[in-house]
Amino acid sequence: STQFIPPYTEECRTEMYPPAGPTFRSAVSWYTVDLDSPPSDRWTALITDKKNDLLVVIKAIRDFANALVPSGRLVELVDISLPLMVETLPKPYGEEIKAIAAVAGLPLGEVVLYNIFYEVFTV
Amino acid sequence: CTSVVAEDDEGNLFHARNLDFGIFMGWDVKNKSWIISEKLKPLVINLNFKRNNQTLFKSTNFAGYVGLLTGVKPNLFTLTMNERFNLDGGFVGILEWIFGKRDGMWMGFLMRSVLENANSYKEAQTLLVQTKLLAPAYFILGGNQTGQGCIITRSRLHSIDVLELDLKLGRWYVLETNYDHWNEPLFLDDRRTSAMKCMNQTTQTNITPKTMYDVLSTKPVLNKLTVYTTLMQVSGGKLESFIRDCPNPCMPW
Repeated sequence: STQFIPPYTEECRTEMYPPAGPTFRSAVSWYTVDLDSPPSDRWTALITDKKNDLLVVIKAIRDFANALVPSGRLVELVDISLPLMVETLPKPYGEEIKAIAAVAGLPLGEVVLYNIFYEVFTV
Repeated sequence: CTSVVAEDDEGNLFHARNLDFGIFMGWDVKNKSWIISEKLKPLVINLNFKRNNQTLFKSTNFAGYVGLLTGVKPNLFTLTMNERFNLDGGFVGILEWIFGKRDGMWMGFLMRSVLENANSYKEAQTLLVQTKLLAPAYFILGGNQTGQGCIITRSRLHSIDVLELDLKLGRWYVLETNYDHWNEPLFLDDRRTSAMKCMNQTTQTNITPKTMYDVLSTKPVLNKLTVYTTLMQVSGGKLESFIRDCPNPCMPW
């Protein structure tokens, strides 16, 4: 009965593997990143494949930022100031982020934000 | 997040995690889900990082994110991180970075650098303990030999605590959610008690990646923030991951 009262604690589940049913949405596909190729090329195939999904997430983050600061100043700050930060990021990450932004056709500052989200989010 | 490193009776090491992300970033009332968590799910991918045409390490990532949160260096070690909330958080680190104090490391980049460059559990542990960070974090590290598994509790500047597997003390697994292990978790967010109950109920004899998946499928360890579950085995460098859903009723975190 406790599973119908928050925090909805269940009896320990068993026989859940192989994953199926309502707690399993899908398997995850594999991609290769060749570290011998230049940082600007490493992610091209993957980003080309996932571009639309990435656009959706970045838009959601932008919407969230605009909801927090309705004047649009926060997104403006991200778009103006974070591209400057990319040059300070350690190699090869800055180069890779620039290439991802270019392939996805996204503002560089917003891709930088996505890549430093952990540090931002712990605020 | 919930991360676990466990050792079975025969000395095999397994590492599994739920990645929970997106709290307070917009709640979809209609679908009873977190907006960002849902939108991240299609971006989950497994990556095979190769050098000289050979696998160097594998990871579960979000497309477009060049750092790492979950990975295995085959036959050497496994590594995950969980978020640690602290007043001296990422904001201070970012400000320092902007003002030119750049001796700290971004968390995702450090994870990738460790998987790329460390060649043993001990080497990885040293890097994770000693490198200055921009934000606090928990690192959960598994090795390839008996007793090699630990939770490293990090502030931005130094390691606060390292909790290791200790079979003699009966500690055959280490489990981390998002609270310092020596403190009680927030009563509204106690995934630790449920997860530990299920691990103890499973027993060391029966622990496998499959039974760890069972533990990570039990609410509230599985919750509305859970984006993916990854199962790793250091031996052979096995990594598999699954995108998750938490059907109602389910805790939002």
